Order: sequence, then C-alpha cells, then structure tokens
Amino acid sequence: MYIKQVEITNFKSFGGTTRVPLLPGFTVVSGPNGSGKSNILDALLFALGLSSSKGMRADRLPDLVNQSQMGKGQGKGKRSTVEAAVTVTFDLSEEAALLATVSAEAAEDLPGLRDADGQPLSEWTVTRKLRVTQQGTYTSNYYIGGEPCTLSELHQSLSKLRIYPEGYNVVLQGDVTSIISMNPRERRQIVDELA
Amino acid sequence: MYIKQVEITNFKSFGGTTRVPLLPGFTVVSGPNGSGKSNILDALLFALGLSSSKGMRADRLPDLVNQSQMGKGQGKGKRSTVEAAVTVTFDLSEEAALLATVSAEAAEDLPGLRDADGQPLSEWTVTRKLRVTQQGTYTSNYYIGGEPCTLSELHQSLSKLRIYPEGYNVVLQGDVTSIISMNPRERRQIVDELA
Amino acid sequence: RQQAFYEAFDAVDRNFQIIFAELSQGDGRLQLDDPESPLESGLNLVAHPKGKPVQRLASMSGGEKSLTALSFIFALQRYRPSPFYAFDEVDMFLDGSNVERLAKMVKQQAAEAQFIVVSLRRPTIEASDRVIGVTQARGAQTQVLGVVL
Amino acid sequence: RQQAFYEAFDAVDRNFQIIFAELSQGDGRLQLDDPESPLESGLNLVAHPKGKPVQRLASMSGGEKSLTALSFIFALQRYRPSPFYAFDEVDMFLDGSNVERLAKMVKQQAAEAQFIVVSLRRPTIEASDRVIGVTQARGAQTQVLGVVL
Ligand SMILES: Nc1ncnc2c1ncn2[C@@H]1O[C@H](COP(=O)(O)OP(=O)(O)OP(=O)(O)O)[C@@H](O)[C@H]1O
Ligand SMILES: Nc1ncnc2c1ncn2[C@@H]1O[C@H](COP(=O)(O)OP(=O)(O)OP(=O)(O)O)[C@@H](O)[C@H]1O
Ligand SMILES: [Mg+2]
Ligand SMILES: [Mg+2]
Repeated sequence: MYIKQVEITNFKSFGGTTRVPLLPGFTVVSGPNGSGKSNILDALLFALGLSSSKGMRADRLPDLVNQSQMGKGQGKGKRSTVEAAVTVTFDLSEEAALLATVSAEAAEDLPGLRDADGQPLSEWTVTRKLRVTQQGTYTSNYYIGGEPCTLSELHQSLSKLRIYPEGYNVVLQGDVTSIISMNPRERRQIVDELA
Repeated sequence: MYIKQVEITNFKSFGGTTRVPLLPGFTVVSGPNGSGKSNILDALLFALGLSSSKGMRADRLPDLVNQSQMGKGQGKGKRSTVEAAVTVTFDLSEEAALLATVSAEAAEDLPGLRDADGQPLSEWTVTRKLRVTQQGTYTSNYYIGGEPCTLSELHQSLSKLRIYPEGYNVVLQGDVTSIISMNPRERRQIVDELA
Repeated sequence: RQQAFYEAFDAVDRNFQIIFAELSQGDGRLQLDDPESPLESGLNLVAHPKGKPVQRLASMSGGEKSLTALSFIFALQRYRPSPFYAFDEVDMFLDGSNVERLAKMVKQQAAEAQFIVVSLRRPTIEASDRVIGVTQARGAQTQVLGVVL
Repeated sequence: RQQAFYEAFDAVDRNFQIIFAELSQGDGRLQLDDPESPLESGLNLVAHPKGKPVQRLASMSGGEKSLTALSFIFALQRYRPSPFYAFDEVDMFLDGSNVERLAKMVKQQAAEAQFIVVSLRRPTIEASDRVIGVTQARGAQTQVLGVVL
C-alpha cells in the first residue's frame, strides 16, 4: 500500500487544483524557501485528520484557505463561500489481490474498499472539504470514497492501514528540535502513548 | 583591527594548548558534527567575558574545563587543581600607526597598549584563566597584556574597540531560531538596549 | 499498564541502540530517571558518539543532538511501522557524511514503506528514487513540477 | 529616553529595509504594535517576500522566517558596527540561492570588518577567503587544521 496522489484545491499556497503524483519508494520534494514544500505535508495531515490547525501553522482553520480565494468572496454578489479541499488516494492493489480471495463478510474491510458487486477496489480515497462563509464561519467535512464520515470513523479505518495520529510517521519542520528541547517527562509520555 | 589568534588551553573539547591563527576578511570554520567548531566561538566569548556559562552550553563554569583534565586531578597526589585558559590576540597595527602620532597623555589609550617607553604596541592580548580545585571550587581571572584586571575594566576597554556585550556581533547556533520564537516585547527590548 | 509500558520501552530502546549505532557509529541507549515508577519517570537519551565519553543530550553539539533525536523518532516508528513516512528537512543540522548515512538508511527502509522527504541537501536528493520540484509561480501560487530520475 | 529609542529604532528600521531587500528581493520593515508608547510596545518584523502579500513572521515558511530574522540581526549590527563578527551556522535553513546571496553579502562586508563564520554549506565555504578545518582527533580532542585557499 502507498499514497498514489494528493489532490490539493485552494489550500494554503495552492490556488486552483494541483495534483501531486506519488510513487512507492523514496521521493524527495525540493525547491526554494517559501515555495510550498511544507504545505504539501500540511495538506496530507489536513485530509487524514492527523493534526490541529496549529500543527499546520495556522491560527484558525479558515486561514488554511488560499488567500487569493478569500478576496473573491467579497466580489459583486459572487459566491459567498470559499472552499478548500484535499483528496488523498491510496493504492491498495496489493491488499486488493489478497482481499479477492476472501468473501466480503469474512473480512473486516475498510469502508469504501469494495464496489457495488462486492469486488475489491484497488484504490481508496479520503477527502476533506473546508467551506468558509463571508462572515468567517466554517464547516469541515470528511469523506471516504465519496461517502461522508466522521473523524473517528476515519481514524478507525486509518489504524487498520497502520496510520496512527500519534505514530510519529510525519515529522514536521522543527519536530527534531522540539524533541531536543522537551523535558524528560514529556519524552517518556511519547512512549506511554504508543504502549 | 582584527583578531590575530585565539590560543585555547584545556577548554571544552581542546586538550592541551591549541593555537587558532586568524586573518582579516572572511574566514569559514568547517568540519564534522561534534568536532569543536562552536567551542572555538565559546572560547572567544569566554575570554572576552561576553557570555554566561549557560551561553557557552555549560551548567556551571567548571564544566568548561576539558574532561580529560578533570580525571588527572584525582591521580595519586598529582596536581590537585586543573586550569583552563584562553588568550585572544588582537592586531592593532593600524591603530598603532595612528597612535604613534599622538603622545601617551593626550590619547585615552587602551590599557596594555604601550610598552615601557610609551611606544604603541601593535598587539593587544586578553586572557582569562579558570582554575578548578578538586573539591569543585573555582577561581576565574581576567588579564590584559598579562596584567590582572576586572571584568568591568575589560568591558570598558572592549567598548573602546567597539566590542559590546549586547552588540549581537556573535550570533550563536540557535540565535536565529530564538529571534523567531521570542515575543514582540522581547524583540523591542533588543533595540532598547542598543539605544 | 506498567507491563505494557515496559514492553514498549524495551522495544523502543533496542531499536534506538541499533539505529543510533548505524547513524553515528557510536553507542546510545534510553534511560529512565526512575525505573521503579516508570509512569512518573523522565526519559533521557544517553549517547556516546564515536570515540567520546558518554554524554546526555544537553552537552552535545547541535548535530550530535539532532542525530540522537532522529534515532529516537526512528526507534518509535519501528515499534509501530506504518505504510508511509513523511519527513520535513530533518537533515538540516547534519554535516555531509551524516546526511549521507541518513539518506542511505532511508533508502534501505524505502524497500518496505513509502518515504516522502522534503530536503534541500544534495546527498539526500542524490540518494532518492525521484525528485518532485516545487516552485512559486505568478501571484505566489505553488506550482509542482514533476522530475523524472 | 523615548527620543534615544526612536533614534535607534528609525536607524535599525532603515537598515532592515535595505538588508531584507538585498537578501530576499522583497520588501520588509519593522513595525511597533503601539507607536504612542514605544517603551511598552512590541516589535514585529513585517515582510513581503518577492511576489507575495505582506506577512507577519508567524505565517512564513522556515526559510523565509530565518532570512527575516537574519536581516534584523544584521540591521542591529550596522547600527553599532564592530571590528569583528562571528556567526554559527546561520545559513542552515536557507535554500541554495539564499545561501549564495547571504555569502555574497558577508563577502562585501568583510572588506570593512573581520568575519568568522561556522558553516557546513558549500556556497558559504566557496565564497570565503579561507577555510579552517576542525576535526575530532584521538580521544575526542579537537584538532585544528589550517587550510590555505
Ligand atoms: N568540558 C568538555 N570536555 C570535553 N569535551 C567537551 C567539553 N564540553 C563540551 N565537549 C564536547 O565538545 C563537543 C561539541 O563541540 P561543538 O559543539 O563545538 O561541535 P560543533 O563542531 O559545533 O558541531 P555541530 O556541527 O554539530 O554544531 C561535544 O561532543 C561535547 O561533548
Ligand atoms: N492561506 C494561505 N494562502 C496563501 N499562501 C499561504 C497561505 N498559508 C501559507 N501561505 C504561504 O505559503 C508559504 C510557505 O510555504 P511553505 O511553508 O510550504 O514553504 P517551504 O517550501 O516549506 O519553505 P522552506 O524551505 O523555507 O521551509 C508562505 O510564504 C506563506 O505565506
Ligand atoms: Mg518548509
Ligand atoms: Mg556547532
């Protein structure tokens, strides 16, 4: 299993829709300071519900919508809400081959992993949409395979894929320094959470 | 004026006596992690009295003595105190040429800048010695041109050379990050101190 | 609960020792301040980089600290493996040869899991399977450029 | 006292604008939260990197923040010039072309004052007049190797 694509729409420094194709193995993302490298990781954390707005370097969730979009909302009666969305597509072709040998009832599948006829799909998508009104109020919704779901349902499914919110599999810019400066008790609590 | 040499004895990772020759212009110090690059800057801060032990990454002043020296003190009645010392030599040949045209009384010289006959020297040295006894008590003394002086006398002389403790002319590893994370009032206080 | 903690602690400690030795050619281990009551105790990273006496995190150099902290993060990850990992400029404090050792370790692990690594350092870029270029286009929007390696 | 503060603030602000423009090709300035009572107010670094809207430090990227903080440090130094400067790995957050711009600025300033710069980055090493190599010899002692450029 691996992440096949991250599709980013109006999120932080991404205006319009951008597709970031990914492959298994070792991929480096490089580019000048301020070009948007960390924002790609923030998009991943946003869609999978693995971080708070503070972890994505924003004071409030609405700050995550691309700035140039915010301006558009104030136009002459134009659309009054603006929307940011991120879709993460996982490639599960390896798992699907395994699942094909087991009937749907026997396997404790992930939601959205089988099509209408019960055949395993080889892709699994998670989407999060953030809509902000002109007054600044907002709604944020999660979807698995196009179907709405709650954050805790999403976390349950992700933990079946061995993706855990406290798993330290995403190390953000500055996390190494914070491990160094945290006190010994906080460091022990990290192991505690994993236990 | 520039720093011509830093002589380091039993200070941090420097065992024995090491001379670091320096020239005017742009010098880079490079080498592997943990090899002792930052310790050279700490030696400079130590000798000129520009930083506390915390600024030199040590809990107490005696931690600045080279570890392998500390062991020697416990030997069979061997010398019971160990000593760390740093001497900074400034080249003042430009200033000396200027001073030669002025008599000693008229000029408000730096201490240690003229020889016995009143002729300007082209070098000025500052030394600091730290002696630690076996019980862990310590003494720390400053010298200008070999003559003992107090820290405030040293600071007075340094400010004539335009070297100020709060001047930000030494930017340590991590200072850039701390400017970023300090609050706006603390940042304003930096300008206050300069005023 | 104490049982579960010790099981996790021992596994993470074993991982830490292996990983620290691979990344820095020294020895390191995790140490509890008060092993009698682990759920109250503090956890220290104790390491002895190649050829040096044992040190706690506080007296190490910037690069040594970051290599130790990185080994701890990787030790936690090995305890609960995940299908993908994302790192954001974790190599910035390291000198050339430490960056190479880190990149080599990531390359080995990439046979089992997906690694997405943001980096500005040459040895990391050279060790990767492919590079995604990112740049700031007109009007400060991020543009992603695919790069084939 | 307020008079002296304003004199220092205006000079540092002017320096900051010049230096930030040179290092990052954008515009930046210092801003007091409460200009009426400067001795109580906070000081913000406001910058607008090339082609972007104006931002405060908090919403910038890691590299943009460090370039802004560096410009502030240099602006303070220009207000009270000194015969020597020492920098310890101030270029670690910067991408290749920002490191080059910083190294160029240091090289220009080095005509008037002595600069001792600890760095692991290639553009800084290449722009310098000479390099002092430092290594860990037997028994963890630091050894200094002179290098002629
Ligand atoms: N009193 C001491 N006696 C012996 N060694 C010491 C003493 N104090 C510090 N050290 C050692 O000096 C080393 C750190 O040196 P320093 O911080 O100068 O490294 P550096 O070259 O700046 O590395 P980096 O590139 O990682 O910043 C550490 O390994 C530390 O253990
Ligand atoms: N809501 C938003 N709308 C538009 N731009 C935004 C928004 N939020 C953040 N940005 C911009 O995104 C840029 C930061 O991008 P990011 O942190 O991803 O950079 P980076 O490539 O990681 O750089 P570095 O190498 O310095 O870490 C900043 O310039 C910031 O102003
Ligand atoms: Mg970044
Ligand atoms: Mg250092």
